[in-house]
Amino acid sequence: IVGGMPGNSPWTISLRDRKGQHFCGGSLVDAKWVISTRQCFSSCDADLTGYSAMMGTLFRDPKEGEPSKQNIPLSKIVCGPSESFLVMLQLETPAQFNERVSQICLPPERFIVPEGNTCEIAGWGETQGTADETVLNVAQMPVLSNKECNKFFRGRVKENEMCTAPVQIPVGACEKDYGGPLACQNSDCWVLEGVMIPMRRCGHKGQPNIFIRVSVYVDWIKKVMEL
Amino acid sequence: YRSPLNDFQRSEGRELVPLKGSVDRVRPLPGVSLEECAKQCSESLDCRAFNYETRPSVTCKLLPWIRDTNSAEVKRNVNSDLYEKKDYLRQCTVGKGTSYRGKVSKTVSGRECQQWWSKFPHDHRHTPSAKNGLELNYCRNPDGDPSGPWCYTTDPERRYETCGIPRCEDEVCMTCNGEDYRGQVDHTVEGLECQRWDQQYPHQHIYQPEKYPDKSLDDNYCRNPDASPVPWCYTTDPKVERQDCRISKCQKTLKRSRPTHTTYCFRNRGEDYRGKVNETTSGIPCQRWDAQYPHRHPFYPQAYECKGLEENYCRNPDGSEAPWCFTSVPEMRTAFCLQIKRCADDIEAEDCYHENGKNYQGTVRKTRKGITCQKWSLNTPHRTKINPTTHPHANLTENYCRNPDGDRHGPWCYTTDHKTEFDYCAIKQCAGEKVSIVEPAEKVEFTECGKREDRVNMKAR
Repeated sequence: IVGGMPGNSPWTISLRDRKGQHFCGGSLVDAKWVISTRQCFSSCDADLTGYSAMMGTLFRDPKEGEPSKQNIPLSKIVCGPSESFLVMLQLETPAQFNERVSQICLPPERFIVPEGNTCEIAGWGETQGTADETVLNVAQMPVLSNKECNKFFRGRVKENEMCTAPVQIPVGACEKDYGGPLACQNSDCWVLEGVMIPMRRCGHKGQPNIFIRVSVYVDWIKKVMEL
Repeated sequence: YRSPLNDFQRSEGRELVPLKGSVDRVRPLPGVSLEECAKQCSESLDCRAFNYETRPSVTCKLLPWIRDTNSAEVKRNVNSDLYEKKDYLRQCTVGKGTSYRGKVSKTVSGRECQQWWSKFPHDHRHTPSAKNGLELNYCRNPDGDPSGPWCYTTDPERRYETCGIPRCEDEVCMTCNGEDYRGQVDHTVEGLECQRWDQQYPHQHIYQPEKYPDKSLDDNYCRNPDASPVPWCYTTDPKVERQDCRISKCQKTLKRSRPTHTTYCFRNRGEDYRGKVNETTSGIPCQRWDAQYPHRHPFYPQAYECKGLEENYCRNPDGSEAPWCFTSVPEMRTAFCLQIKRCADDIEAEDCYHENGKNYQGTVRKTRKGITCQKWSLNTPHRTKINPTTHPHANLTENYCRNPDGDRHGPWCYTTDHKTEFDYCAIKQCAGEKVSIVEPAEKVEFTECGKREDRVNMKAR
């Protein structure tokens, strides 16, 4: 995360490759399911042996005996509708919820977050020198309507995408944050409204950030968990 | 620190079953540990393999055969692993080949070997014993001849001749940096014996075979699971963690662009991507592969000639998730180039549907990935929650794509691939029917999820 601060995001998980290295982010939407982005995986039927989701820690490389850390192997990958670039990842065993690990709510189907709502992104990715890279960083950003966002991107922002407003300092997702959450607060509950996708610039000042709009795919997410 | 298991080749979930009339030669040892079982077999002159059974109880069964059409056959058994002595299985030689116990019985020029017990047509002083392996007329090397196993020939004009059995390092050659090498070399360039991949001593390591099913981390054979320049192994010497193996390179084939290479998009992990994108996802220029600044690295283009490490283009020489590069920024060592598009792997749409396809009655029966649909009325390979009984008016006939639950992403089906419960079909929405998929905001209340404890900064007194 560029322009973020060390923070707490108990639904943000770190995806780990076979060497145990963090390579992408994700969000815990159920004790057994994580949502992330298709770009992080080689195929829709990738062999996930040795891959895992780490949670319950603020550190990118936590020490061996950190008590709250959970590292759960991934057992299944399911690709979302083609234009969604989403994947659902099933955990081999359910995550244990506690003060450091919790699931995030899904938005109502087809819900649009009102412009101006403040949301936050979180991840263990690159900071480009703006923060400590060894811990989970969180950055806040206000939502921008697609109509306004399209003024920056000449109409290329689609309905299944959503934007956050540009700010005058560099803030945004960066390498290895992709797949992680854009979480927005609704009363005292946090809702997964967006998923970070690869962007051509990290926290480009004066430019909106684009995310996949989760509310468009809530029916698919529920169906995957149910079927 | 050498494990007695090093002498054996493991076949997981298998047992060796003697053919009729040989059962009495099996020696069962109940409750013996795996290593002890291997040790007993190694020390027994009569033992050539063992079944290690874990259920219903732990039993070590020492066997006087290996897989052979005349004496024993290999069968599946989830409760047993089969271990066979490598010396009897190998079709190549280690060192001078004095331990070779294979069944080649012809010399390099095609002459039949003379039986070792026989003194005709050539008289000699090698007497078969249980120890020296001079069995029947098989090629052996009882005197440590530098040219490997040999035999007396049945040709009176030719007393003896080498059998020309290849050395293990030459038997299977390697291409590129040997990531696909699956040969049987189990010693390093300096002659150290390799540690088994399924053991954690004397060296602890991350390459457990079950975590890397595509890397064939069998027994203690040299392999290259981490895209090193050549195959290697952990050694049984506690002072030497790992060492390269010497394996001959395959003769060079004509250099030409492989048909799998892509330039504008990448497939799977992008190991065959040969395009010219030279920036990371976030626009940072890549470091040249032939440079060692700002980042020192082992990916010298000349050592990885099959990996296309030209200029500073994004590549995937090590089996990462996608093409990547070392960046030109000292603080950021590597980064993916995820802006390169993935080549479309959806098959072409075969039909179109109106609205959300709830009324689709066509006969497409393939998913977007080309997998055949499962019949709605069957419960295999997937147990159906939506079927003709639960949705009697949805026309769930045969295995045609349908949309019984009004899925907004179109018709779908359960698939015949056991790994994919359901998927969307090779059908597109008919042209010009795009309708808005989002709705304006409304107040929603959540109760159980999305809670967290935010710590408030307390001011000190």
